[in-house]
Amino acid sequence: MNIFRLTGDLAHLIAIIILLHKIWKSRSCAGISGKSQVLFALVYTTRYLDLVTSYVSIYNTFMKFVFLATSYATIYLIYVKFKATYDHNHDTFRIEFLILPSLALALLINHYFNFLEVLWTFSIYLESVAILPQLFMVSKTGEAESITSHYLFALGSYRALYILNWIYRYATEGHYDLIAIVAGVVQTVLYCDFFYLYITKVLKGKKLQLPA
Amino acid sequence: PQVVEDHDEL
Repeated sequence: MNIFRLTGDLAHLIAIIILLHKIWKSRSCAGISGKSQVLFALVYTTRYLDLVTSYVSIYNTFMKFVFLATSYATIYLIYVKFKATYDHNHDTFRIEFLILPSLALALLINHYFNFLEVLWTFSIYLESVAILPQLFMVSKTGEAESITSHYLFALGSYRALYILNWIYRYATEGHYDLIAIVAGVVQTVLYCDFFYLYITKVLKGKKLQLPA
Repeated sequence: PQVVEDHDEL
């Protein structure tokens, strides 16, 4: 464990809590892409199946349960409890175009061809594009509430910090995982234009307006 | 350096 990965996991946890809190407090999921949340739940479910087979640390096990529980709780709030506020018309990204290619790629490019490893690889590829429905929705509505942009900033920062963690681990332990690194770079690059808007606008108190 | 055996990251 290193400071980059720790702050990355913390940013990830903060992002999830910001979102859950926003939906719960405002009793509304307006502006939130349920499809992205479904993809995240799929990512954690396929990645954390090893909860039953391998034990890394109490921290690792605890965080896996937290990510699984919060992602399903978020889906419950969006699709059940506050489904009246779910914005169907703007959450229209075809997620099968993300799931199927990720699965195909996981079957072709992986470290080992066994069930858990292919699912882990699938979850890595899927996570790199899971935010697209949300970014697509923000671009369609042309704007995002500031709390949603804080959520996106924390979520984007988590994988950016993981990149620093991978550099650090390669430098200190000689450990590297190219699949995670390439997917993590793609994932972070997808946030770049949002990061730019967030830093130049939201931090100056302006609303996040995306050129529609 | 070797490719990771089991995944110790979240």
